[in-house]
Amino acid sequence: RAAMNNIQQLTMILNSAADKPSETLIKYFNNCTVNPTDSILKRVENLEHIFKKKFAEAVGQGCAEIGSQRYKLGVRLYYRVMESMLKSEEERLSVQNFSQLLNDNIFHTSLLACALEVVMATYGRNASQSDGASAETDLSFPWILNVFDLKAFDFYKVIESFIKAEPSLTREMIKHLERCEHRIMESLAWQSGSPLFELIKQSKERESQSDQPEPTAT
Amino acid sequence: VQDYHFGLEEGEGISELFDCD
Repeated sequence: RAAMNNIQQLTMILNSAADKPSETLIKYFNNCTVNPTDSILKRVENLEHIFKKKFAEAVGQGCAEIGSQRYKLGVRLYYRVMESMLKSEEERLSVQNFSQLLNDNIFHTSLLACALEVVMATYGRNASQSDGASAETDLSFPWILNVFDLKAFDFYKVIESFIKAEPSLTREMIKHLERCEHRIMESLAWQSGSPLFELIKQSKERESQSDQPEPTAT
Repeated sequence: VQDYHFGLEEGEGISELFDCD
């Protein structure tokens, strides 16, 4: 019943949401120094092909249509959360030009991945409860990171803002995202190739440039 | 939400995390 309630709540939120950027979002896009509209729409389209292909490979071609439905819901949530995030950033920073953020490919891919993770977890939980061996269970986190070739560390960056921007998330979903965070913090962000190592290196370099030479702390 | 541990500091948001001005 809890799983069904989560699905019901999600579809209720997203039934009224649009599959494309709202008027408000378009205004934010138009305010940018470099208008990101085309690249955002193109990215959503490109990632749709990738998502649907990987989904069908995982669950079987017979269930490919489910992948389309999940992606559609994910895109609605992505636009909805993006709008809410930009509104609070506008309030916080008193600026309307978010050109750098809105032209950042990693930001968008991470945000869309997070929206899809919420959708997949909402439905996946239901599937795994009714059928322990369900193929859908295999699509749980960090599956989405591999699909979009996304670094766990980058995905981590959107989670907290996502939770703040979407007040309708169920308690269960917040807990799920928190579990994803913990997994990233404890292991995924420390795998080879993670951007975290380069950031630590840069931070150390800045430290050694600005400070007097001091013995390195453990 | 009350159980969630927020890590961003006061006055910090998504813009800072993606190195935006």
